[in-house]
Amino acid sequence: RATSTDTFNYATYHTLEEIYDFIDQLVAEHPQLVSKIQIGNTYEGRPIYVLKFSTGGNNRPAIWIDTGIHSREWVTQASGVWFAKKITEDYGQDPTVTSILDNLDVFLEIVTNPDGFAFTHSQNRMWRKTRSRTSGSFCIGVDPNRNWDAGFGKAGASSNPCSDTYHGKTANSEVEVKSIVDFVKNHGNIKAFISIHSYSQLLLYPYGYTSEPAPDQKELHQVAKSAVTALASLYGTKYQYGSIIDTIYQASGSTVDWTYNQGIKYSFTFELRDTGRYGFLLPASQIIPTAQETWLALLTIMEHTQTHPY
Amino acid sequence: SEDFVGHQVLRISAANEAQVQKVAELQDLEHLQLDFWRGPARPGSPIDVRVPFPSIQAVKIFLEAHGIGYEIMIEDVQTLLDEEQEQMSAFRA
Repeated sequence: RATSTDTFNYATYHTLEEIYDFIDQLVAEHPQLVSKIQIGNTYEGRPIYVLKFSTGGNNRPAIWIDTGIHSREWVTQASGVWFAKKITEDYGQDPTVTSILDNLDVFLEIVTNPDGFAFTHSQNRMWRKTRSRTSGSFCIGVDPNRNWDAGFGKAGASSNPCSDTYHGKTANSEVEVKSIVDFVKNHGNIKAFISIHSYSQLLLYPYGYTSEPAPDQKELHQVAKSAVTALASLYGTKYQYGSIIDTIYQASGSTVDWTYNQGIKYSFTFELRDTGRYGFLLPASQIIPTAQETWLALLTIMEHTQTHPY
Repeated sequence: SEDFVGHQVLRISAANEAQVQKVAELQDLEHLQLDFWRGPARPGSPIDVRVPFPSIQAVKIFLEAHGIGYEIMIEDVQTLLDEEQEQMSAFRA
């Protein structure tokens, strides 16, 4: 175990226990800035933690970031760890981060699918779904990015419990999804929601379940353009951007379609590196560059959220 | 732990809508145990699929029979996983 978050190794992949230790250490080191909130327990009983970065105030407008809802996308959880440390380093040092945190809270869920993540470390590195059981089927797990109440069960998700895109019996059937839904509804003041996946280098906005353009499509497109420009400025990594359905394929019941329909205008989802060499098996040497470039895009979205209140 | 020895990840290039549909048909063949990392979407959009060793020949024959281009993106998944584990172990040590 690292003795502090300064000696934590950000350039390697870590187990769930190591990440949870990191979270505790970060909170202990920055009690005035960071707190840990448990928003629920997984199907297998693991705690689901969210880091809250706040400089005070009461129910301030907030930005939500989650990483790793698909458990095998290891670079996303690893990037989430790096983001958490970066926020604590930059608050009070970097004017953009300082300004954002002086006005908004940031919530960061580093391991959004803890059961699946633990399973990728112990049994099956390629596991993507939750670990819940479906009655009447031998197959396990639901795709937590098809389980949200936005076009739930429509084309772009599978009704087959053995499929990797199985949508589940009902919307929010997965406690990992329901916990976020409850949190977002109870909070009531989340203004941006960014869900991070890998891979294929995309920055996407709603919708995925319908080809109808989102009412804010023009603005979202401009924000996405600015974000991918910022991202590319570091290492030249090229991202495509657009609506989910236009840019990749139809996907129903996805996270940011639900958040957008809840009124969270700045709803985006990332697909991080790469373009076709390693896929989900991105070497650990690329964790930090991936996180660094993604951070620039996140800052763009967060800054836009701050300067465009609604 | 699940063993991925001999599993390959193929990057498939479907040139037209008909080829996209052909690749989509592969998704329904459950006995092949394919794992689509990037699903079939539209012509020109790459499709990545992890193919277990026992299915490799059948998939490649299927693609070649329909004139669908592909290249091997990952030669052996388990080799990469072993490297990943070694790296994690080295850092722990």
